[in-house]
Amino acid sequence: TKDRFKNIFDRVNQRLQEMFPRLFGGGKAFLVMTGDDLLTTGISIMARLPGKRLSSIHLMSGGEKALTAVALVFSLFELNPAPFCLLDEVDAPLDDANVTRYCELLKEMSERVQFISITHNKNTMEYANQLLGITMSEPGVSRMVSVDIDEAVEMQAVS
Amino acid sequence: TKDRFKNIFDRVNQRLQEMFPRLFGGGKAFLVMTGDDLLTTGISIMARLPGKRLSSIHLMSGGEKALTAVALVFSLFELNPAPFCLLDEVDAPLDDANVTRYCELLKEMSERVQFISITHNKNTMEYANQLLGITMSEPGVSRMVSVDIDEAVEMQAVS
Amino acid sequence: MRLNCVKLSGFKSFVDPTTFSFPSSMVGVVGPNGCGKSNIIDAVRWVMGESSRHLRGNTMEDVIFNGSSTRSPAGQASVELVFDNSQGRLGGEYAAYTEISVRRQVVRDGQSKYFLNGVQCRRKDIVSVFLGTGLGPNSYAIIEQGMISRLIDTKPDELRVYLEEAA
Amino acid sequence: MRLNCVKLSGFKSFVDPTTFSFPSSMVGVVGPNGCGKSNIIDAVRWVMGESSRHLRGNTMEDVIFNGSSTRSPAGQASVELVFDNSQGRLGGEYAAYTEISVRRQVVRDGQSKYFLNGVQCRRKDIVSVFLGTGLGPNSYAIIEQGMISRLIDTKPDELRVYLEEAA
Ligand SMILES: Nc1ncnc2c1ncn2[C@@H]1O[C@H](COP(=O)(O)OP(=O)(O)OP(=O)(O)O)[C@@H](O)[C@H]1O
Ligand SMILES: Nc1ncnc2c1ncn2[C@@H]1O[C@H](COP(=O)(O)OP(=O)(O)OP(=O)(O)O)[C@@H](O)[C@H]1O
Ligand SMILES: [Mg+2]
Ligand SMILES: [Mg+2]
Repeated sequence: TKDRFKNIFDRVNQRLQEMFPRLFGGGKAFLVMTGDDLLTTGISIMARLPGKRLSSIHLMSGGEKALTAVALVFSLFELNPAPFCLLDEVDAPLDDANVTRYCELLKEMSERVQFISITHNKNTMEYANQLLGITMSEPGVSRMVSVDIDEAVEMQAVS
Repeated sequence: TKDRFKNIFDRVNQRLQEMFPRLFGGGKAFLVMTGDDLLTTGISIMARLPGKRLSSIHLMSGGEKALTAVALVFSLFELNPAPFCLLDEVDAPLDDANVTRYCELLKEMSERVQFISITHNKNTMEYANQLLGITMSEPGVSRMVSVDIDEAVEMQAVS
Repeated sequence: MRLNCVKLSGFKSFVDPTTFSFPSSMVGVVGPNGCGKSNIIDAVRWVMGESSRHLRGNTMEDVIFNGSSTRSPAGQASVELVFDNSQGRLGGEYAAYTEISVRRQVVRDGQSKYFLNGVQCRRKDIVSVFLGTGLGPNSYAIIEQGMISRLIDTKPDELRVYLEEAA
Repeated sequence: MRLNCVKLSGFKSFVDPTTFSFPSSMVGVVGPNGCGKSNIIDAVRWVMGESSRHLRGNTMEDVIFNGSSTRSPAGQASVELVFDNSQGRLGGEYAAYTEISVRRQVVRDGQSKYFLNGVQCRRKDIVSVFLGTGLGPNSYAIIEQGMISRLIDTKPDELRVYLEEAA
């Protein structure tokens, strides 16, 4: 129904407008409807990165696109928040500064959400309270071992 | 023509069989034809990683798939080798050990090919003979500056 | 409703019984390429009712440990999730339990079996336990490897559908 | 036939004339997200005749610097590649030159212009200079961001075509 869609659109849009500047340290992003009819319109993302001009997500850099998508994912997550969130290598295309802001957002959200993050990134490892190392010293057989950050580097878990 | 396709298939297959163990420190990979007719058959990649069982590329991990694709890309490159090769963040999903083997292969190939690699990876930066840093201190305006590896880390070029 | 632990046995590369405990709210999972990290994510999706074809691999057989150079294939796969329900967030008949255990098991050439707190049940019982918890088929609680780049390439019409399904 | 340098002016985020020199055979290009690294790759593909719609953005306008909070949009974009040809690998009429310069320029609302060693020419002249050098529309000399993951997802029928085109 039209009202239901408008309601979802507005709720996700509002959260996206909050999340984006937290992740990028500024700027803004919002959803736009690509058509006129609420029942059939598509949705796309427009964003203005700090100091840059407004553009659609497709003209951004690899890392900028990825972090914008993360802002959208967390906005969708908040529509129906689960008690935990599993993230598989979400930080891979991000540089140092962006990973740090991303981790700060996770840290704040972790007061309500339990985050389990698979990562090769040393910054993300430093933000974790607990590090679980997976090894395959016996070929093809996975084992778990508790590690600290130096042991994680040693097992070449870092990229 | 059938002969032409068989010829290309064999040449790429041969290089793939050489490249793969160099990148993974062992194991083997090869191309297979998915159909019976040389004129219409598709091609897929089978691989056996060190200590693991033979499987199609689709059952591998994210990093394993990426490095296997790199082996294929270099095999295709060698069909018609250009004097230079531009690589944009090819090392992103690779762990420490895989990045190192990848860089060793680049180093050897760089006797014949000039490699220009965009990277956020500290290992790859260490293998470079020359580091070009791109900055945007004026928002939206790119500038180039020559850097060494400590300056690259400082500009938060590292992920 | 925290996730206390995940237990795997015979599931993909986790041939030996392995328990992951998660006391903390910021957990990092690390290891080299191919060591099995994403397999843990597959395990959680599998036990919550995801059909095998949405995980890598097309068949039920692809989730059972299929052998290595030192081990022969396993005969079955089992994954169990244990949730802390001390705040009674899970409703219905399980509201009174302080811990909820959800388990899925499959034997080669067999069908999946599901268990809630040790009692066999149907897949739809598992799904209904999670209704209203934010976990379920359209939730954004599990962001698998590559999902972010797929989302970036999503066309406007598909993105609209994602929004509607997520609510 | 080494690539000696790339000169950009007004191309995407490189509004000011910028020269990248590559004396070495193992060059690393580094910088934070969004600083312009992939734009350099786009510039090389553009000057070698790639149509704008294969680069990010759909129109010619998307390659000209379109302004920032401190600068107004540029009126034109120009990219020049300078190759070392001291080994005479480039054939035809250019075999005698020790350096080959290839340049492409576009003005807003205008058509692209191509130049070989400063002399205006057609796009097909640029393309034919590179025949037999391993550079050209189907070469694997330029691996752009995301190409590896696209290759992984390629179906067998498409992969066959890639092999045939690469030879
Ligand atoms: N049914 C199975 N039996 C045994 N091993 C399996 C099975 N299915 C998958 N594997 C193995 O699991 C490995 C993949 O594990 P996974 O995808 O979890 O790696 P990862 O730790 O996420 O790596 P990356 O960092 O590269 O993403 C593959 O190498 C594969 O051999
Ligand atoms: N025509 C244009 N005019 C001005 N700026 C542009 C233009 N086209 C693209 N840009 C800018 O260039 C930036 C993208 O640069 P690029 O993709 O090269 O980044 P990158 O260094 O590769 O980053 P990453 O590490 O995230 O991949 C965008 O932020 C965009 O604002
Ligand atoms: Mg993985
Ligand atoms: Mg880039």
